[in-house]
Amino acid sequence: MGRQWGSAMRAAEQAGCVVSASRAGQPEAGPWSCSGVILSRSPGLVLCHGGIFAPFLRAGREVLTAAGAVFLPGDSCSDDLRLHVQWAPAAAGPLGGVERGRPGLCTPQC
Amino acid sequence: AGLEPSPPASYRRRLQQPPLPAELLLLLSCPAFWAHFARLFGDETAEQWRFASVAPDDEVPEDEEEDQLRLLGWFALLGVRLGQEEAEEERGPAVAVAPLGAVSKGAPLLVCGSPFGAFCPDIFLNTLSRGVLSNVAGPLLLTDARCLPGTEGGGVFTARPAGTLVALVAAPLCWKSREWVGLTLLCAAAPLLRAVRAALGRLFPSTAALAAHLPLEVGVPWGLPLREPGPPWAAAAVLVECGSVWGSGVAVAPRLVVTCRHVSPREAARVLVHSTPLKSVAVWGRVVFATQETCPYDIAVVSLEEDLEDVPIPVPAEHFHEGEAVSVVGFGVFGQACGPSVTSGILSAVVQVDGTPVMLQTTCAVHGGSSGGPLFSNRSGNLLGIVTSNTRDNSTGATYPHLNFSIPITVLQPALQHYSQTHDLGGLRELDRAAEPVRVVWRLQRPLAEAPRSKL
Repeated sequence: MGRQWGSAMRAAEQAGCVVSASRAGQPEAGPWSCSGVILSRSPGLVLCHGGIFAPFLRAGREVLTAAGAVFLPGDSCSDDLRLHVQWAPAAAGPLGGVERGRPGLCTPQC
Repeated sequence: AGLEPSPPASYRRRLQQPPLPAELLLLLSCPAFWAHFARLFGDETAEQWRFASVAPDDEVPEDEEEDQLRLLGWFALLGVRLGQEEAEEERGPAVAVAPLGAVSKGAPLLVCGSPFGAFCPDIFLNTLSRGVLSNVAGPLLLTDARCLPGTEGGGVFTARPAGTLVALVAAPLCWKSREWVGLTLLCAAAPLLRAVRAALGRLFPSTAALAAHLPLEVGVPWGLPLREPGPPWAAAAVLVECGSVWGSGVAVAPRLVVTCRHVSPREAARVLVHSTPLKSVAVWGRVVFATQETCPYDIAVVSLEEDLEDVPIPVPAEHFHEGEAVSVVGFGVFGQACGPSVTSGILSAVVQVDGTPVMLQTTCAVHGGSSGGPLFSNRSGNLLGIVTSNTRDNSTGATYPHLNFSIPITVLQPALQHYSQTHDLGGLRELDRAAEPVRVVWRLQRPLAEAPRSKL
């Protein structure tokens, strides 16, 4: 990628993260996950897609299309919602992470 | 002397923190995004569109499909509980936000998302994809950067100023009438963050203070008129309406537009030509020439009753360089609902017959409605050709928007110039006498190396 992209790439990767949602006590349910953007690191603020919260809405998905619905407070979701965020550290270092199965993904030869 | 035993191999692709606990502060949507979404996707053609991770032929219950549409424009603000160590270490550059309208159509974009979300972060975390801003309808943006399921919510950044946040991914995959469109639906970041600020202020007093930590908008001050969409040459693309059929075209002289024969097939037919909607000028014209049905060059020429104002006349290219960066500008996908889309790629092939280019192929995303639109060189801005078609595999029915065909402008330019100067159609009529090898090429057959010799 051209020079113009070097700093843009670093900034994009520094701001990127992945968000996963699961149900407390039901590890087999979900997880639901998506990508996100780190808006602030202290305090930690992340903006991500709202689709992963649909299964947790107390009032059901219809609340998303209620006339004029522009925002819903965080307690619109059930108490068993568990959220985790992962991102790349600013500094390089040995790989962390635990070897996990790769459900549903494979690499067929072309 | 042997080297020190190396530490156990460990790939260093995606370094990551252990997952950090987070809490949902609020869910929010951008009303203007919905308004434009309804305008572009919500009319009678709504059932043709699919924005899902599942392929269009996978059966999805109707209510679930409606759910997916509902969810498209919703985003969430999370509070992440950082330990002391992460808080101190994680001091990366703060994100800056591009105001709505600050990034013009055709500008390069970088998308950073994690395909398949949390399934494989050590492999896919923060994967990059590159494209251009293809179209803009208020806060609803389109890019031809290719994204996969799981990248929803990922950030979309500009190259300059480095890493300025433009948008978030709303739907990574779009299908229309079962054709993969190859475009990604985005929601502009500036209006989203304004909605976050407004919501934080109205929620609990404790969260109002968080608004001070949200990134600020930089660049073109808010409120200036939206910048002229796209690179200067993109404005040469026009919408051509011929009865109930519409397609794209390109102005090659103030009163001369070239489009495809299958857009306006009949000579003497009246057509209406619209320049880019920001000018919303429509001019009547008449088809003065259309190639025969048997001609491999799918071309028609429209003479206008008055000049097209403010439409730049592109410079025709004289040479083609395979691999060069190119752009297609066409009204595919959205047609009259908003301005032309810009998609980027490279000139993937120049097919020649007897040393003369007779067909161009590109990797840009080309959709129904883009026929007749211009193909430009990004480097020179010169007009390279007229887009005529993309590719469908008849055995599977699959359409490939990223393999498409254009007529080199060098085939047309001499005849167009002659007609412009003399109003004599002789040069254009010559196109109907294209040689057999050219016909073979446009029938997508292998050009015969040489006529098979008789054995007698």
